[in-house]
Amino acid sequence: GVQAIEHDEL
Amino acid sequence: MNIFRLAGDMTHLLSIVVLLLKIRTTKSCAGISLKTQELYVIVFITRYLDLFTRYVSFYNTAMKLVFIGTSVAIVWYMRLHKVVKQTYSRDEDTFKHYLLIPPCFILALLIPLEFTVTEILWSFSIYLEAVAILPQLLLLQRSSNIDNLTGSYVFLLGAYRALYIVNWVYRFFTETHKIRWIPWISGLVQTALYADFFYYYIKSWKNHEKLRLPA
Repeated sequence: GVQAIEHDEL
Repeated sequence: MNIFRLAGDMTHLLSIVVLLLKIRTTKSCAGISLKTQELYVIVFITRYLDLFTRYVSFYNTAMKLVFIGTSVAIVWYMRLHKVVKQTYSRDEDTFKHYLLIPPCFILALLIPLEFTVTEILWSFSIYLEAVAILPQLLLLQRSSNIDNLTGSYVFLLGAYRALYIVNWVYRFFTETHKIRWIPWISGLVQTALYADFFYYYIKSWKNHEKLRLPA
């Protein structure tokens, strides 16, 4: 969901 | 993870290696802005609070710990190391960096991804990172003598941001087609701040001249 894509970068 | 993201992360890592190399081998932090480095500590700590709540991959966890650890180490060298701290360009590093913090925090309250503590702090860290280089750029403008390692450090930091933009374009077309306003706009602002520096860095490199930024 939203969380996964937004927070998989550094 | 695509090649652009990996190249961006590695460039970021390399910039930190270059900075630590300069500090440890020359025992000097001349030309490096403590203000910018302190902002990075805040950026990394607020963004990577999710170390406790979210697991993405071993790679992400390791990199987060490296970024937090090295940013704290750099500030430690500049503030507390008895030899290095004496080389700090204190009189030229005058940007009032703490003034950047409240607007970024207010913006994070107004435009967070979600209205939770971790999401607000995450947005805050994205906004703060976008402007954290300003004290360093100002210091370079004021420095009459920019050494190669300092110039390389700032160039690699800017290159890391540019590679992240390429990564986002690539991801948009290959993965989600999802618009991610917060990191994209912040990232574009952040990269744009380097435009002037890139211009003079590449020019000096092509002409084999010493890097100088006009004030």
